[in-house]
Amino acid sequence: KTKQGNIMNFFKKK
Amino acid sequence: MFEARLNNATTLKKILDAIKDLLNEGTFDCSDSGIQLQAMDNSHVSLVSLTLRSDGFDKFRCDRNLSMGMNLGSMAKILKCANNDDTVTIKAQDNADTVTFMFESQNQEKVSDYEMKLMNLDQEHLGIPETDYSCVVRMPAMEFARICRDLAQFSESVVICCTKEGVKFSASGDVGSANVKLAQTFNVDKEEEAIVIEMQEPVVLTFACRYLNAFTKATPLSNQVQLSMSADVPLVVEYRIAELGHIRYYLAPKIED
Repeated sequence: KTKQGNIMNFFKKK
Repeated sequence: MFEARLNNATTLKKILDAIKDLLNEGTFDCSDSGIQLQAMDNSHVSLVSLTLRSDGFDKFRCDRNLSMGMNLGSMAKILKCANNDDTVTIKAQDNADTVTFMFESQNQEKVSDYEMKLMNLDQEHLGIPETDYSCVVRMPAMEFARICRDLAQFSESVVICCTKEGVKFSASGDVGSANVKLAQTFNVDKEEEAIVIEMQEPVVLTFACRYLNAFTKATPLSNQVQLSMSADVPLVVEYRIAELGHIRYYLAPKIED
């Protein structure tokens, strides 16, 4: 089973 | 004063088609270097980054940096009113709350302008780090679109496996399973038909078909698409826009639960 990652977990807020 | 002109409305129509399914609205950041847009889709799974260089426009003037928040559905309605071979000019005054799209026919006999209200969007900008990707694949954009469309029939997700030998797209579900393998091409006549793989480390990653299919809406912009992948980081799907810039889509991978 896989779950969808969130893009904000990879790129930091500017 | 901001003014940007393209001699052909087709490019702008195609750009909007490439983003409007993923984004309801977006902020176009304008400076003397060009126009940029960065926005996440509503569910924060993917990120769209659009760069249009000022030197790619037929006329470009931007006296002061300005950010124009636009409803992309409204923008699409307006661009529908342009003929493909119309010249399109986007204009805004400094600190204005509206933007004007002007369309001029080839023979100058028809001139239309559409004014659209701007929106104040409180969008978060993310910093995208420079990354050396383990695998970079360049392939015909039509081929990528075809594979994404075909495999989406079998599963919600597609596994992309890239090695030195080639790249494999796989999907499995209730119906059964599907695998599409592409080998690197040698000696192709046309550059746009080439499949090129630059690999440092092999990678296996899983992505949602829904988003990949949304990205392929950019296919009319470019003959080739570039996929950049590393383990456990977002995939980058890049379409170059000839002489004007590029559109990059970042997609968070699916991870083991």
